[in-house]
Amino acid sequence: RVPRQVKTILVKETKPHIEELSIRTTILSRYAFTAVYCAMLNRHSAAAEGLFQFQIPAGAYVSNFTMIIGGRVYQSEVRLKEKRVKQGNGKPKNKESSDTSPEPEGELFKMTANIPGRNRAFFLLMYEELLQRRLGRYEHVTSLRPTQLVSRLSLDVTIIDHSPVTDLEVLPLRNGKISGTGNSGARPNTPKTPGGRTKSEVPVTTVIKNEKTVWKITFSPNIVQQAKISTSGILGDFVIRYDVQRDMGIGDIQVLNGHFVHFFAPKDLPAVPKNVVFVIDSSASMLGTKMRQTKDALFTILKDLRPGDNFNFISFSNRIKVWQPNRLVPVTPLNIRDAKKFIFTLIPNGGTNIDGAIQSGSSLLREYLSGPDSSPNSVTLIIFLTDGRPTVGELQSTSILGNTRSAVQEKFCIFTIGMGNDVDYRLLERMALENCGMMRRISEEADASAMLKGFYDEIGTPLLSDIRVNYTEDSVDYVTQNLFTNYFNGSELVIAGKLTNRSAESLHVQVTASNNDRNIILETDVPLRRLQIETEKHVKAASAAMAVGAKALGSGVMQVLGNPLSSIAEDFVERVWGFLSVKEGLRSRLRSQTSKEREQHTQLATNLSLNYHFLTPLTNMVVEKPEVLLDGRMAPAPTIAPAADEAAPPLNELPGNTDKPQKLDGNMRRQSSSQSNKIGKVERKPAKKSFTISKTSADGD
Amino acid sequence: PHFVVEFPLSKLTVCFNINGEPGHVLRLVSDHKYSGVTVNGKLIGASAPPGSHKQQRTYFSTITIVADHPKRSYIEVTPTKVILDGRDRIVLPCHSSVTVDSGMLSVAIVQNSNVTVTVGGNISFIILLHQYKNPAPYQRNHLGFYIGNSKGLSRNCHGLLGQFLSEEVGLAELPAEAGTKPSQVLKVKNRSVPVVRKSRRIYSGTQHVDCWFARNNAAKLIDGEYEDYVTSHMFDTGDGP
Repeated sequence: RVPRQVKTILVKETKPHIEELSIRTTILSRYAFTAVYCAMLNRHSAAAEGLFQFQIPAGAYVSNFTMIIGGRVYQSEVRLKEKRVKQGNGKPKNKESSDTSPEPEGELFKMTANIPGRNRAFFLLMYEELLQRRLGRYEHVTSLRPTQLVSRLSLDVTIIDHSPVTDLEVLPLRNGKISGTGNSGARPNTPKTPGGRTKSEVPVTTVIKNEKTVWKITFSPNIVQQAKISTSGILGDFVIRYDVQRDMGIGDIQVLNGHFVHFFAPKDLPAVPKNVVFVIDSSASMLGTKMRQTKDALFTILKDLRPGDNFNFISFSNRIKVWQPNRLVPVTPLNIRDAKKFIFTLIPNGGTNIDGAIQSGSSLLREYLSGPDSSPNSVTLIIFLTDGRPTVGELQSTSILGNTRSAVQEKFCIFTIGMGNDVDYRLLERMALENCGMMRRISEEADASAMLKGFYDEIGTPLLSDIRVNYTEDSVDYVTQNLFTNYFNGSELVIAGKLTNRSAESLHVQVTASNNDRNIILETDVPLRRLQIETEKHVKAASAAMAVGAKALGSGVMQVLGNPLSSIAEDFVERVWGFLSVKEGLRSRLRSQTSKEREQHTQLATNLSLNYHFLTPLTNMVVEKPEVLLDGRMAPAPTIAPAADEAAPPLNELPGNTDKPQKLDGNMRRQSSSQSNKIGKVERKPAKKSFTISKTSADGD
Repeated sequence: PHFVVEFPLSKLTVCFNINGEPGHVLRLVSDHKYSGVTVNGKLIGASAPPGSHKQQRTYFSTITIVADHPKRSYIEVTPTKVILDGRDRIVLPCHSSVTVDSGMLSVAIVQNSNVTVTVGGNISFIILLHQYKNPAPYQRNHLGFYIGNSKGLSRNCHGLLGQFLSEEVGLAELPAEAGTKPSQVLKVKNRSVPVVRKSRRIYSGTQHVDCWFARNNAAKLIDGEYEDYVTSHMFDTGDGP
């Protein structure tokens, strides 16, 4: 029975009512495909504007958007961003200036459309993302914020993995403000769900384990249950965390249709000691909560430093204060106590001298590394935190970046954290990217203490350094990043590429890395055919799950579109490669020093975005909007199909919707080849060595 | 397990069996005081004897190597993984090829085939990984231990294999008694050990070696009795008997 209060809310609702919101996600070997289906009813006789909005994860790319209004299909097209189109465009709202700014934490996909009187509109949005392993878990977040009570709301997540899934957790709905989507690094202190059932107040989550490698999670609160959580339709984030079994081997390699993806996350390795300098903003704007939370986090971080680590602190405002001048100190109880005193006495005032702070930190580390106390195989890093733009000393971002590069001399990495809204995130991201680090943002309202500690936890335990992943010479092409400065505990390195010879029996994979004073070489011959068969098996399972999901999604839409998810799954390894290549292209573009270099990276990332229909900072999603007459009826449309042929694509644009892999243009081929040349190729086949040894032995049969 | 000892100077190969008991840890190489290297092997039994007339076989389930220099390291090899324990611990699976090299100590796994442990450049041991796809009841996944390079081991090295590394042996023929063939004896450390001619397969059965076989758990061939080589635990480095 629907309570009277809920009925009243529904009756009072003037905007078109969401009859159904179904979200189906299939996570196939950590690559997540999500389809969001929304059916909206305009009860009134006059036309009304329907708003479809959906929060997509920060790392995801939208790959399709389709509307059906008044029986007509309006399908989106991904185009070059520079190309202005008069018709409606469905770009995510936050992406308007994202060409120059780094990815925000989450993006709101928004589309408004006029729905004729007493008519329905159907929206279908699809996005894809490669789940990143952080703190030993993959986290999948679905935003459930339809902004109104929904008659039929359902979320289905199917996890199909090559390796057995472990430690699956479904967290209670993360309510409140739109929070980070896994970028936070903070882990809410929530209990593991006993028996696979969430401890959320809403008793509607079920976790069903079908078989060893297939898990299905469903969440479908009815309208009354939704009203109990929130009458405004802001339910929160539905978060699933899990990991997969792994060991110290070469990792997990998947092969499909001439592409491969290699997940490398070894365990059972000892931590490498680190030399770390914390560079902390103590300018006036840090006053209050920010400084208190920063101090809390630093106190906790101090406890987590390991005996082999060396550290120092720098605070900066107008003045730069170095806790232990000219040296790094080892982790001893006395040093920890003194460091706590230093942190305790930090008082925010003055401006923000970012350049000076980085120079001081770099000079400390350079001197330490050239001294007798440093271990050649330890990992050295700066953790830099600020809440503002540079206001003292060097103010120009380009100069700061140049000075930083000169100071760092590729001897250590810089990890940057920005707090709040007044940060030059582009500066921080470039600073991190150019110096083998990462950047994190802490939003104004977030719990900075937990997020700062979470970020430290991610990078606090380096396990390997100078990691190099090589594949048999001439067997692979267009390999994504295969050299990594560090591998941190709980993370994962992912490499993808194309196989030049699809019929090859095996691929030799070699990983070389350093762990403290040891060099480690991992190598194996990967049986390509067997892996292809295994991956196909998983794809079949995924396609079946997607077919069930598609059936549940609104048959009208699927009749029109076929089952797009299923076809995506069939090429998922290629899509992982495309996804990673686009990300890499965008990162390289941000890092580029010259306009020519930037142009090359832009071209590469754009071509790939267009090829795989990814809505990225370089592309627009264009969709024709229906015209509705004043009397509420649809205007007669000149064409039924989407306006794909309105304009000929520019010469450098790849055709969009092709099933087969596109031939890459000359630029990319040159670039990838040069990249391939840079990476060492394996020629040696280790196989089973024949060795000359003495017969002196003790053996069995 | 079957033991084979090669005496290069004497150009003789001697072999013997020591069956032991499941759970026993046998000291194979013991040079703790000098080169700092000790090798022990733990026995397991098969779940059934190969035939009604034969006794239950034992195999090496784990080989442990303790190396003292430059710092003490413990290496534990099983058919599925290698645990490298020094200041910290690394667990390496045997199903992929892995090399861990820290200068004085190196461990190299060739996937599902063998593990080579090199200490200081002039001591190396090869451990073969015997894995059965469809084992019979009397078969167990087990290990074979081979000495690759013993130049770095001292003349005082001991253990079931180690004691022979610097020894010379000789072969003598005992005159035949009436109605019997002449018998052979091995002269080792002033002891005479009756031996017979046998053939052994080594290196996972890929090669044959003709050897002089000493019966009764190598009685008289080895110093003391085989029970003297049973140690209290896997990482025991006590000197030989």
